[in-house]
Amino acid sequence: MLELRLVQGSLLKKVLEATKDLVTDANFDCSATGFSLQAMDSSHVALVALLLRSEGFEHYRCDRNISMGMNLNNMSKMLKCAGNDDIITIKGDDGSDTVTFMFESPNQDKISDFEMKLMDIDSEHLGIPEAEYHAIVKMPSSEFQRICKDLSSIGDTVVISVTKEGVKFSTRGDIGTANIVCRQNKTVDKPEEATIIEMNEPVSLTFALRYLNSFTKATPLSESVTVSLSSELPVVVEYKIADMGYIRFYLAPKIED
Amino acid sequence: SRVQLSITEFYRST
Repeated sequence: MLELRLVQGSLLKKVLEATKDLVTDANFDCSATGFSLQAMDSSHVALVALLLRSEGFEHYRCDRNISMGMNLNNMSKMLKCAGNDDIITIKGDDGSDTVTFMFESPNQDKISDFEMKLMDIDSEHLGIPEAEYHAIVKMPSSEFQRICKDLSSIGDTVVISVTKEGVKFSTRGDIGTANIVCRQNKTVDKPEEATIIEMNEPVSLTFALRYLNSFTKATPLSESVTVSLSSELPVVVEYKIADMGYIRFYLAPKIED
Repeated sequence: SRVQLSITEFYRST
């Protein structure tokens, strides 16, 4: 028996919008810790990891660990039927091949339930160890989105370099080149507007902009984004989900042939 | 030219 009641149902809607273009099918895992997902894109270049902690739900009942395979496009279709202010409850029964999404309007005058077929997904689960990163950049998520979008109109890949001068995003394409440098800036009105660069060592890595642009679909989930870089590791682009957890995207770098 | 690495080259299956 599984019953998860999320008062801020819009969070789940936003999570689906952030993941459904990157991943087609995924197993949602439910345990005492929370509601989570780990999935790779079809080319195994990027990975998404989601955690919504059990404490963030108004009601969280999960009698035993359960994994539910869902088509994210179909799940998104159902969640789009929920209002932005609706409370969403996810219900499942042991051994059932369906999951139910219940939507309640804030004043309880409209209650809907949508039953979706589950699927068997044979997915590979990866162990991601805690890592020391050479540089961690925290910046407004809208700024990161703007940079990825702007650069993708010039080139296909971006070089992200962190030095003591700041973080530089560079691209080149048929029409020319572009460089955007963001310097640390803590003197802002709100903490989420700050750009904070923690650098242990200078680092420079190349990534496909197509994936980074896809990650920025998570921008509505958080005012700020954290980009963690290490020369031997995939970049981690993390959006914190207020009081609940996070959505993290991992992207493998491109290297010189 | 550059080669795109795969995420599975970095993290192990559990």
